[in-house]
Amino acid sequence: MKLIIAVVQAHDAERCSDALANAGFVSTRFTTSGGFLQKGNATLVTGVDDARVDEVLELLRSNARERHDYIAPAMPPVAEPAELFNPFPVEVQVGGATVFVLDVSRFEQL
Amino acid sequence: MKLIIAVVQAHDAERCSDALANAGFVSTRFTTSGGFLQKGNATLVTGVDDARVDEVLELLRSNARERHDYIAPAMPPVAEPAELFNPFPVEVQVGGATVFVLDVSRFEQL
Amino acid sequence: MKLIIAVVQAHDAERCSDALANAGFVSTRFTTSGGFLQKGNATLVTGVDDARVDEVLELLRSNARERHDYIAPAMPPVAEPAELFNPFPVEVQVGGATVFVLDVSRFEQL
Ligand SMILES: Nc1ncnc2c1ncn2[C@@H]1O[C@@H]2COP(=O)(O)O[C@H]3[C@@H](O)[C@H](n4cnc5c(N)ncnc54)O[C@@H]3COP(=O)(O)O[C@H]2[C@H]1O
Ligand SMILES: Nc1ncnc2c1ncn2[C@@H]1O[C@@H]2COP(=O)(O)O[C@H]3[C@@H](O)[C@H](n4cnc5c(N)ncnc54)O[C@@H]3COP(=O)(O)O[C@H]2[C@H]1O
Ligand SMILES: Nc1ncnc2c1ncn2[C@@H]1O[C@@H]2COP(=O)(O)O[C@H]3[C@@H](O)[C@H](n4cnc5c(N)ncnc54)O[C@@H]3COP(=O)(O)O[C@H]2[C@H]1O
Repeated sequence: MKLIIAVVQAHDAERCSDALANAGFVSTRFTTSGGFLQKGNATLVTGVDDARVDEVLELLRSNARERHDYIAPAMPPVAEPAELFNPFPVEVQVGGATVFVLDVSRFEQL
Repeated sequence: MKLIIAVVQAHDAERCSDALANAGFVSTRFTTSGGFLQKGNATLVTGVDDARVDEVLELLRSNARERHDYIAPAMPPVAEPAELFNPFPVEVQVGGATVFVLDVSRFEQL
Repeated sequence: MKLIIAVVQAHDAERCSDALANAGFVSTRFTTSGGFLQKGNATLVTGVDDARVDEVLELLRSNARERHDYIAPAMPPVAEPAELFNPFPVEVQVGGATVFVLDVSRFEQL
């Protein structure tokens, strides 16, 4: 068995967990936030047979979208001459799903 | 060392983490939700010596209960003749604890 | 790749995830609670190249502080003669960061 840990954007979380459930996968959802943008996102965790890992990755690939997000630039640590500091928001590209696959050494339903 | 990840029902979370603490185990609780029923549940995570994994599983087995839950059936995608569509809630059996045991390659207390 | 799971105190969570981001690491934050003190804490998860695990541990070591916490003692199960029961809060030492390092068998950005 493998444990699949997928960080997806908040917009895509419900579509992804519904797609997994419709394909017969069981999953658990954690409400999380990104370390960089400090915005809410979601982490979906699902334990699956080794043979079905690719099927889960395919479902995530087609249900999690890449988007652009904007962060207001922090005031630079050293005060630059005013005309050099660019006050406009900086564009950051946020991927669809970031996925870690781990080995499960034992699985029990008690 | 092993990392034990146990998804339990919300009703059982406090009883399970108290049972672990009383037996000298240290654990961390994550508030989660199920992908299928979309209801709140809890995920307890505890890192333990390999030799004590069975003791943790036994504590979870006796503190997490199996229950029946009900979900209202979604309207079927293709409209069936009215007399075929069963509007009554569907019974779903929810287990006591779903447990994943993972190998820990390194453990540090900083 | 390794998945680093670090439980830190709520006070230190922001300083730790900022330190990781400033060093170029990407991380995800889970809001959690301790099984024993039942107080809010935080779990930071970051997937990193094997070669950079020590760098992450060093950042956590210098950004997560050890503190003393107090818990009110529960009434003992068997009523002791009043003069033996100590009503004063019990001091508990809470570490800086508790860290689990796991092997990642596959990493994908979809
Ligand atoms: N230190 C840094 N310097 C410069 N740019 C940075 C950066 N940290 C993150 N970014 C950029 O910001 C986006 C959002 O990151 P955030 O940490 O909020 O949200 C992240 C994080 O919650 C999670 N994630 C991604 N890689 C991870 C990893 N290796 N470990 C743990 N979580 C990860 O997935 C979310 C989306 O990540 P994605 O890579 O698509 O998109 C990232 C990345 O393009
Ligand atoms: N392999 C796995 N990976 C990750 N998390 C796992 C898991 N197996 C169980 N869980 C977690 O444990 C909860 C209870 O699962 P259980 O199998 O006892 O009870 C399940 C199962 O009897 C049923 N079920 C779940 N997914 C289903 C699906 N796709 N089709 C049909 N029945 C499903 O509904 C009950 C509640 O499911 P729900 O998703 O709300 O909540 C799940 C989920 O949060
Ligand atoms: N092996 C492990 N697996 C999973 N999570 C772990 C862990 N070791 C530590 N943690 C997490 O880190 C927090 C701080 O643990 P620490 O050992 O520094 O500090 C602990 C420890 O000094 C003490 N403690 C915890 N459980 C105990 C127990 N069963 N008996 C006596 N003292 C306990 O109370 C402090 C706070 O514990 P709390 O549970 O509230 O919060 C814990 C827990 O959320």
